[in-house]
Amino acid sequence: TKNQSSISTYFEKK
Amino acid sequence: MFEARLVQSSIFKKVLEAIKELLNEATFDCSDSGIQLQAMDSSHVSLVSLNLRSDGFDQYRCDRNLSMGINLASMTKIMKCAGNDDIMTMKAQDNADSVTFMFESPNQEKMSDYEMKLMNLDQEHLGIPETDYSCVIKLPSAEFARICRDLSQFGESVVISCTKEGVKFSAAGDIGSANIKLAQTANVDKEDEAVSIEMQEKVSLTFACRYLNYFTKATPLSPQVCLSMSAEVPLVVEYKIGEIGHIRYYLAPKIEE
Repeated sequence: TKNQSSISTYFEKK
Repeated sequence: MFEARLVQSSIFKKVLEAIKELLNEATFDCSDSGIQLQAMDSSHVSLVSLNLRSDGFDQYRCDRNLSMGINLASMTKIMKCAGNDDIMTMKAQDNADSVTFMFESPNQEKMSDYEMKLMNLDQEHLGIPETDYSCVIKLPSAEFARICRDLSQFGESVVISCTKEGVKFSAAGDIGSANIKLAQTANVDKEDEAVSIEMQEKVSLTFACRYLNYFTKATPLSPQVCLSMSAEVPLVVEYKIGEIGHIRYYLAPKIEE
């Protein structure tokens, strides 16, 4: 199975 | 004082259509350079980034940076009051708690204004680095919308695989499986109908159909859509907005546990 991760894990908070 | 005038209010209507199913509310950041919006959907799977440049407006003035927290359902109600050919002006005072939308009919015989309360939204901005993508695919936006719609009948996920030969969209589920292949167009008479692929390295990634379908609500904004992919990073789905800017959607890929 493939899981969906959050988009925020890919970009740094400003 | 903030004031932005757009002769074609239909552009703004289309922008709203392109974000209102993904977002309930959003902050419109107005500055000298234009209007920007960045927001994650409520489940934090995707990110919307909108950029409308000040030079794309017919008149634009922004003396001080202004962040307008807007409930998109309320804004939709107001934009429904504008005719497609109306001229639209958005206006707000510095530190205002409301924004005014003014609509003028093309012959200027009807003028209306609507004031909308602004919201205080907690917003967190994400830094999106400039990335060189392994594959950049440009295709007709209506074709992409059709593919996403068709494949969502088969399963929750779409696999997008890009090679030099072309791009393949696949889905599988209880009723069976589906594959749609698009080759790069050989002769391009009409640019809007072209499929073009720039590939450094082949990529295959899995994405949630539901979100791709939300993104295709932007189809009326542009005849072409651009998909950018690299292994293990979010997909970028970009629609140009005439001469004024763009809307980009970022979607995290589904990954093996």
